[in-house]
Amino acid sequence: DPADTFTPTGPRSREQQAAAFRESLNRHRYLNSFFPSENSTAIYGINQFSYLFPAEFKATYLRSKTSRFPKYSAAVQMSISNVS
Amino acid sequence: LPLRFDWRDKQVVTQVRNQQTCGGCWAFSVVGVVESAYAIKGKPLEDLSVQQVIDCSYNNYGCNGGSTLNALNWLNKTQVKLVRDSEYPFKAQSGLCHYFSDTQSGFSIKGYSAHDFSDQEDEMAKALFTFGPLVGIVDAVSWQDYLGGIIQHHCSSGEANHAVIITGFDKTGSTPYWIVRNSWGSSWGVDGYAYVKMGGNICGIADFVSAVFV
Repeated sequence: DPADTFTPTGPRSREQQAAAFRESLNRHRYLNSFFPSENSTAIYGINQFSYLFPAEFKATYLRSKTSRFPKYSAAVQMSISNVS
Repeated sequence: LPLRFDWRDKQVVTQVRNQQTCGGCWAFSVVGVVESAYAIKGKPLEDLSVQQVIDCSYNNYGCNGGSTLNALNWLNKTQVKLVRDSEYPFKAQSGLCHYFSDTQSGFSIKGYSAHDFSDQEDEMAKALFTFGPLVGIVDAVSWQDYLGGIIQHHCSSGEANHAVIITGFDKTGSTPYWIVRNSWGSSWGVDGYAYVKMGGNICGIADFVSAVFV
C-alpha cells in the first residue's frame, strides 16, 4: 500500500509539489475522459489536494479502519420492530 | 419513502468541518451523527467535541487513524458525555484526554447499530429516513480530485479508508445518488459534500454503515 510507504518528511520542495501537480493534471484528464457525454457524472480537477501525490493524500486523509459488519437483514429488523 | 430526502432540509445537520491534516475522519463522522441524532430529538443543533473523541477514544489512534465502530463502542460502553466543541475545541493533532466531572453537561449515546447494506441500498435509505444521518466508510482514493457531480465510476468498493456521513438521497433524476457529507472543509466538492450513485455499492458506500441512538 503506497500509503504505508509514505512518511511525511517535513516541508516538500517546490519540485516535488510541481511534480505532484503535473501528475494530478494527467490524472484529471484520464478520469474525465470516460463517459464525457454522461450528464451529471462526477467531474475531477484542481482542488486543495492537487499538490499531493496520491500516496501522500492517502497517508494523511484516508485513515479510517474497518472491520467486518454483519449483513443487514430486513426480516430480522421487522421481527424486532414488531416486538411491543 | 420520498424520492428525495435530506436531513439538512430539517436543519439537523451541522456545518461541514475540516479535519485539516489530522487523520480523524472516523471521529468527525461519529460526532456528526450524534449531533444530528440529538437535534432530531429536539435538542439544539450544536457542534460537539471531535477532539474529545480523538484524544479519549483509547481503542483508536487519534490523528493517526481509527475505526468508527471502535469509537461507537467506546461511546456506548463508557457512556462518555460528548461536550460542546467550544469546551474542548479541535486542534488538528492528538492530545491528552481531558476528563470532565459528572456534573458537566454533555451528550452520550444509548446505543448504535452497524450493518453491511451492500445489495440493499433501498433498506439503507429506509434506515437513514428512520434513524437519521448514517456513518459510512468509503474508498475515497479518487475523491482527491473530485469537484462535483455524481460519482459513479473510478470508485470501487473493497478497500474502505475514509469515514463520512450520509445525510440524504435524491432519486428524482436519471441517476439516483446519496448525499454525503465530508470533513475536508466546505471548499471541497459541492460545498463540502459529495454525491455518490445509489445502487451498485459505489465506493463501498453500503458496506460499513452505522447509526446511533440517543
